[in-house]
Amino acid sequence: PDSPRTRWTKSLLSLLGDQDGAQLFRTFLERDKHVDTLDFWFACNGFRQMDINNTKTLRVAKAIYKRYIENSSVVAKQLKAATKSYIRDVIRRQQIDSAMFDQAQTEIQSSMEDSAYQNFLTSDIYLEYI
Amino acid sequence: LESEDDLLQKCITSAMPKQN
Repeated sequence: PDSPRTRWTKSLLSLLGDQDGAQLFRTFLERDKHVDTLDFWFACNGFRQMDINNTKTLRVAKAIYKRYIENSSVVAKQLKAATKSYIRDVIRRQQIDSAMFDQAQTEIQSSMEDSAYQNFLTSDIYLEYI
Repeated sequence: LESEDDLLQKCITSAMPKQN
C-alpha cells in the first residue's frame, strides 16, 4: 500500500478520505482555530446522505446554518454573501434539498485547498508524522 | 428528542472516513 505521504499529498480529498489523514489534519486545524471549516465540510457530506423526507434532516440543516453560516464564524467569513443568503432563504422557506450546501462546501473546499492544506503539508505535525 | 447539536454531531461523524 502507498505510504501516508503518497496518499495525502495527492489532493485534499485523498487526505480527507483517509482516517489517519483526516484526524491529523483536524489536529492541525485545531491549533489554528480553523477546525470548524473541516467539520462543516464533513457536515455537508453527511447532510447530502440524509433522507430529505425525514424530519431530522430539516433540523440538521438548521443546525448547520446556525452553527456555521448565520454568525461570523470562520466558515461564514469564507463564504460569498450570495451563498449565505441562498441558504438562509432555503431554511426560512423550509424547502430544503440535498444539494443546498453544495456551493458553500465547494467554496470552503477551495479555500482549504489554497491555504490550510498547503500549510498542513509543510507543518511540523505532518513532517513529524511521516 | 435529540438536540440539534447531537444531530449535527452525528451528521459530521457519519461522513468521516472509517478504518483505512
